[in-house]
Amino acid sequence: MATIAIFNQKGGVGKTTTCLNLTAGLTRAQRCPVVIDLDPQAHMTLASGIHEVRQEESVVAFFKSGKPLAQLVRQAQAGWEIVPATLELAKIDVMLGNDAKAGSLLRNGLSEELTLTGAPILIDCCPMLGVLTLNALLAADRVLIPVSADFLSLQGVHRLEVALNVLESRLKRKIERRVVVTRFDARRKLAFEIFDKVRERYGNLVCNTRISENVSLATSPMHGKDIFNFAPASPGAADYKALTLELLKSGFFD
Amino acid sequence: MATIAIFNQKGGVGKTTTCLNLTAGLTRAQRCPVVIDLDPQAHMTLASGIHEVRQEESVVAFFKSGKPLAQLVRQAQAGWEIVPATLELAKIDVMLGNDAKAGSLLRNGLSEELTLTGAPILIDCCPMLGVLTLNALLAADRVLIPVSADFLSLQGVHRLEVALNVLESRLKRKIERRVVVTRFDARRKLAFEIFDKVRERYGNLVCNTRISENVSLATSPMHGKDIFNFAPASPGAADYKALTLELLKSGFFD
Ligand SMILES: Nc1ncnc2c1ncn2[C@@H]1O[C@H](COP(=O)(O)OP(=O)(O)OP(=O)(O)O)[C@@H](O)[C@H]1O
Ligand SMILES: Nc1ncnc2c1ncn2[C@@H]1O[C@H](COP(=O)(O)OP(=O)(O)OP(=O)(O)O)[C@@H](O)[C@H]1O
Ligand SMILES: [Mg+2]
Ligand SMILES: [Mg+2]
Repeated sequence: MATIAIFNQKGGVGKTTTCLNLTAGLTRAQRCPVVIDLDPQAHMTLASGIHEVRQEESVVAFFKSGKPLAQLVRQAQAGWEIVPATLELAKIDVMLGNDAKAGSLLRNGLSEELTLTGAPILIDCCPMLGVLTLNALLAADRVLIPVSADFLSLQGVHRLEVALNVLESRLKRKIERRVVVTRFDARRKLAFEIFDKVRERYGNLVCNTRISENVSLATSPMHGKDIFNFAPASPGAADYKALTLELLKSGFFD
Repeated sequence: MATIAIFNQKGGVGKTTTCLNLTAGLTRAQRCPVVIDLDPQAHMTLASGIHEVRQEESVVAFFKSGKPLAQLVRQAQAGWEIVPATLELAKIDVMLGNDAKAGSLLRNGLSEELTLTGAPILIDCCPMLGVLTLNALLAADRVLIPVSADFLSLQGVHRLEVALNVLESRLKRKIERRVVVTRFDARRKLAFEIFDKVRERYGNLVCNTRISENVSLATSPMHGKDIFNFAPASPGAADYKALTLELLKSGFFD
């Protein structure tokens, strides 16, 4: 099974919303995904309905004291498994700092434990290409890049492209990537302009499924729920169901 | 004149959009603001119409080799002055690392040079509370916190509140703050719910001016323009003009 990093250094493009609802989509397709929350904001942890996590029980304990990931996994209400984050994760970047091996801690930690279960692993990243995100990119087989249908977010993808190409030459392997357009508001000309530019530049790396702008997607995390449990009849639920099926069919999680 | 950091570790809440259009509003009110771009994405630099910046001419040169900020300031097309950013800024966090003095480099660099001009200084921050943003918060007299009218962004403010209180006790001074609600879509119940929660918790720290959701605000950076030069008759221009006046009147920039 594949490990997928969900990343774009542009903030607020729908990384967590995509991680939450793709995880829920995979759970509903009996794929039993495991999520790792690598964002100090711990929004994926929160949206999974998990509160008051102690640092020793979070992914911080893995980075700080080498606690095995398998001991940090817990079950979310909706059925998937998650290694939660806490705020202290923000200190890891400075803590690990310039250490050459700092970037591959997660890759080594994953290979010994979680990958044995055969479940797809999704990693929610913070909006910064620092040591935490480097860990996610080196541990991942593939990268899913959410791009919201606006100009500054499109900028983020060009930048990320450059960073991934640099990483590929260092790793001497290809990092397969897919781009998914989020917050697509069909009432706006800008949305179509951005979608066309993304397609023009990234061709068939762009998912056919576009996630439309839908207030239920912005509301569900408030109730610690994914879109399928919160508003199953909403356009948001239909879009994320379609995205889950499109990615499953293309073997993105294999 | 005051130094203002524009920060919320939640991504995509309108930090750069607020920095750009407040800077433009201050320029139109003849306050000749100076902007410092502390985001490795360099979106404020881009939205100011500045392209192809070399590292030695950017704020990276200040952090890396101590080049005086006054030598790095340049004029944007629309009239304000800016110290631009480049991608290499992302490496500063790891470079400065654990050094106790790393957080006050900008404060020391500013006091000797730019503050003498009497111009208000605005700092656009990246969505991560690392060493770069610590520099902004320690250099700032006040913090302006954009909160977009959605749940995850509201979460960010609670977290930031805790971090600023910790910083205040370390600095033994108050860090005055104001919250501004952005991307307010009056067609959504969620927007009013979030606005009420922000008011309930932060009282008169919340600006009376709300910035409404307006596609012109998402489009103007694509043309390297602020909202006043791009769409002067738009609701976005009216909102940012009102915000500029409200903050000027309350002495926020003094
Ligand atoms: N398709 C959508 N329709 C409406 N709102 C959305 C949609 N996708 C995301 N949002 C809202 O936009 C905001 C940003 O999304 P989200 O937090 O998932 O982005 P992110 O990339 O994870 O942000 P960060 O960079 O802070 O980690 C959230 O409040 C979310 O609820
Ligand atoms: N009032 C608004 N109406 C419509 N779109 C907006 C508004 N404010 C911001 N946006 C759009 O939302 C996106 C996020 O805004 P912006 O980039 O300013 O946020 P940010 O907090 O600076 O993001 P980051 O965390 O990546 O630095 C941008 O594409 C911007 O154009
Ligand atoms: Mg997120
Ligand atoms: Mg920004």
